[in-house]
Amino acid sequence: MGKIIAISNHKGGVGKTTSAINLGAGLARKGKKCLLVDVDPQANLSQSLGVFDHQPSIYNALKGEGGLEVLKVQKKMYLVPATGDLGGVEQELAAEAGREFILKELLQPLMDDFDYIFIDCPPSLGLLTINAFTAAQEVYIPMQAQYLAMQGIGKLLGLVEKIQKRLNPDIAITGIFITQFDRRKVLNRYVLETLESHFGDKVFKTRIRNNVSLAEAPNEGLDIFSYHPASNGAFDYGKLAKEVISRS
Amino acid sequence: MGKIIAISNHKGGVGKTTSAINLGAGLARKGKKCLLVDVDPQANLSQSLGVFDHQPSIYNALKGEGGLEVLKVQKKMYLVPATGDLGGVEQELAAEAGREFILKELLQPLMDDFDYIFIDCPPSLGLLTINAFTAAQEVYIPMQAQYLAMQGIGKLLGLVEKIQKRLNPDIAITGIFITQFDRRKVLNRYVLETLESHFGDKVFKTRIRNNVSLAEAPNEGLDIFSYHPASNGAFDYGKLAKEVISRS
Ligand SMILES: Nc1ncnc2c1ncn2[C@@H]1O[C@H](COP(=O)(O)OP(=O)(O)OP(=O)(O)O)[C@@H](O)[C@H]1O
Ligand SMILES: Nc1ncnc2c1ncn2[C@@H]1O[C@H](COP(=O)(O)OP(=O)(O)OP(=O)(O)O)[C@@H](O)[C@H]1O
Ligand SMILES: [Mg+2]
Ligand SMILES: [Mg+2]
Repeated sequence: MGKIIAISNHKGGVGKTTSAINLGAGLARKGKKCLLVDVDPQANLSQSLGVFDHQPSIYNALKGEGGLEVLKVQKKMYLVPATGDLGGVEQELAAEAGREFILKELLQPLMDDFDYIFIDCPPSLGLLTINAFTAAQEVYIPMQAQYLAMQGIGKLLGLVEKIQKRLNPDIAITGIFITQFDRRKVLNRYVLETLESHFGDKVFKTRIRNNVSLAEAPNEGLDIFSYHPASNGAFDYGKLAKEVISRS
Repeated sequence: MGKIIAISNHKGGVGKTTSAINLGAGLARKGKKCLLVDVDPQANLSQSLGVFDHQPSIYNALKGEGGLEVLKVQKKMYLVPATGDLGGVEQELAAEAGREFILKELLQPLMDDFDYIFIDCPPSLGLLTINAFTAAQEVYIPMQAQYLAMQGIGKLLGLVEKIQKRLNPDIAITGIFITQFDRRKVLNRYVLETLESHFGDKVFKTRIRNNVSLAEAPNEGLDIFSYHPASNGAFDYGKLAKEVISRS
């Protein structure tokens, strides 16, 4: 029975999408069947896998026009694509009763088909992220070891707590990992110490290093293992996948 | 009479805030009086200058509770701070007639006091960015030379065009600059060629290189020139400030 994990951080550009793709691909290579769900109106996850403006998209499903369309990306890795019209969904569903539960209902029939379902969230704490948190059992937070990254984390915790109380008692933040790590930088001590004091064992040992191949792979619509298997990016996400499996 | 320039890109983490602070500081050091306006509910600009939860903030002004509170940060550099409650403003002003013009009206009395007014936008194209575009004469777009960065740019152009037609005939994208540039990466040719074919002379010659001091300076609440004047970050933003001045 699949774990549903929301990958979220309202800070932009921290590597949510890059992690959804490459953690998913890393797990798929270890035999775990993964579904990646794109709930970002910017549709970066879909674009990075070469899927542009696929109809129907998750937008149609959220609007009640049908179930989730699942595309096969590669052996053991699947995608529910997004398109730009997702940007309107917050307005369009503003008056809808139970609008936070729509994604949960849509994912219900798929849960037994996958080992992991990753939901790639937008850089905001609006209705789409709320749907992700209401549907998920776990939240992973990718973040940079930088001062600004720490400033926002309290708000994210507050939302998870609110959702836990009102909408989804099962939700919990179970993983935090550092991304775009540059060994030459003195790892911001304040960030690392704050993370470990707040989150202890939830902080993954694996840090994803800054690696240009990770930024190039989307050009080719490929995950890092297909694009540059010998890269640090492939090594690190492989290591993170192993660590994720060890926690189940 | 001040130029009002919105610094915008709905892609997260591209360096909008870092550029608002350091371009502002660079211009201030060349004798230009600059105002930085934080319209991001994440309030990174304010936090990076050591201003946390300042009351009143721009939120209060947007809600009609008074004029803009202007704080002096240093000689020739000023700040209108934001706080987290800005996150509610989109909902709260949803029914307000002329809600796109509020920032423009608030900035009107300040325009003659400054040479440059930079508005630091959030990573979204909602009401706050719309207010920034309605108030501004110019838009600068910081972006990374990466595939995903180019994917989103069309949408940003579409919004500027819509605002130009309906709300503010003066608005135009006048500047694009590459941020977090890593010389070791093959500059994504597709990105550079697309940028130059679409935007020609609007693309600044100066590229801001990836420099750890730029990520550390916010810890101390300092701009890059105060924090590490000999760094590449200081050099690049100084160069960008010069290029901005040469265009006036
Ligand atoms: N470890 C890394 N090394 C190098 N580049 C990276 C790394 N992780 C991500 N990137 C690049 O940084 C940019 C931002 O990453 P990404 O889009 O995954 O972040 P995000 O959190 O999903 O952003 P958004 O908030 O916009 O959804 C992308 O261009 C991506 O290719
Ligand atoms: N040239 C650079 N070199 C190194 N680090 C940088 C550079 N520019 C920005 N950063 C760091 O990258 C992160 C993102 O930058 P910043 O917050 O300025 O982007 P942003 O576009 O304002 O993000 P958001 O979309 O969340 O508002 C910050 O932690 C910042 O310190
Ligand atoms: Mg993303
Ligand atoms: Mg910012």
